[in-house]
Amino acid sequence: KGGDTKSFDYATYHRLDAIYSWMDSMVAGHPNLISKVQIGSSYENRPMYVLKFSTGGNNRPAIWIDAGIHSREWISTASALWMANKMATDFGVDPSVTSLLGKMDVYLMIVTNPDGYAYTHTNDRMWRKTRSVNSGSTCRGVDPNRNWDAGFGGPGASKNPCSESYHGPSAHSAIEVKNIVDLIKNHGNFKAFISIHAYSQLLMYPYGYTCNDIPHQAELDSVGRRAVQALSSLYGTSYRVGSICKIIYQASGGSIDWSYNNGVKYSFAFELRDTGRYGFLLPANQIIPTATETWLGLKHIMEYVRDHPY
Amino acid sequence: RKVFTGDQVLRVNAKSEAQIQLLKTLENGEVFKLDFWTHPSSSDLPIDIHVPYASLYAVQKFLQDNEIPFHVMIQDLQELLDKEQEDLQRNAV
Repeated sequence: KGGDTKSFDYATYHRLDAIYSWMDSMVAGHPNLISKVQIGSSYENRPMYVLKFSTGGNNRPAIWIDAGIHSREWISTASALWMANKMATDFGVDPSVTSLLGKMDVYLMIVTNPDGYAYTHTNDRMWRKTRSVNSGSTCRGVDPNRNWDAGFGGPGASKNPCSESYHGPSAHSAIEVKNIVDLIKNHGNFKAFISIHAYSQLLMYPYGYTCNDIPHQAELDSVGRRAVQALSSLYGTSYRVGSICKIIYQASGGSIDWSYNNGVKYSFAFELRDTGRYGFLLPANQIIPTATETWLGLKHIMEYVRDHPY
Repeated sequence: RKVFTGDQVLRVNAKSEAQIQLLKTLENGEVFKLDFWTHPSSSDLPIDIHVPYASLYAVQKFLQDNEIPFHVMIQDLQELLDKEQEDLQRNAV
């Protein structure tokens, strides 16, 4: 069981081809639990894969988790790799994970922006956006977390293609975003949508495009605070909890605002370590501690979603 | 491969709304080619700015002239990147 995922080094950062190869090993090692689903291709025609954790059933209620939508946030992708392996190896061992996967499917997208991720390994470690060509500009890329149809083009996103927060010409114009939107809409039974970013140590819920409270503000705030308690219980890492607009800044066109507005009540975004020593350049020796503590917070949210069907 | 030799990341702790507004003008300007890792929104949150070497003097002077507190979070971005690359290559081997 596990194939060469056993020898895979989770404590280092990996290139895209190594991650895609690891996915095949995961599927081979857990054929009755994990499948690799291609949800489309990126702008530069790289496949976009989701690991689907499922014990069967048809169109079960599901949890969406994505990592690495901003390509330079390597710790996000590295943590997702570790957590995928954790969920696979804990299934059948940890009653909580076993129960979760007995009722729900989990879709885990480890490299949400594959073109950007590849580019960070070859050309520019600080690259954040997609790699699409922008008509009329020499600057490339769209911020894939400003491109969703949720207050699109509003405050906290830029209309300048050279900006790191360029929202793109229209909502869902980024193929990487559209592929996810199509999957979520076609599936129709997602109950949670969790996006993993770095850094700043925050757990956020909607909205970002407006500072108005969401109808489920009290519930999501409570779930978030308990998730952070679980996360912090391991190393004492401090997190802040709140709506995107209120704990960082107004930002329109974000993924969890879109998911919430499309009926996925339990929509959250993590900002992983650190709070300002290394930023996007978190050393590899912090991957496993970061992933381990994040898993506790993530697991709390997933358990809550499992136990509170709607 | 793009290099960042001498680039720094500054951690700015704005003390007032007026300073936040000044930092927003800095963010919206294109002259210094700054990359805001975290953005100016409130004086409760630090603002991390990747400053290219060529803009370091001007940006630090701007901050000092406006009495905006800051310190250097990353002294030389390329040094960190070189170390990261070494680690990657060693692990790949």
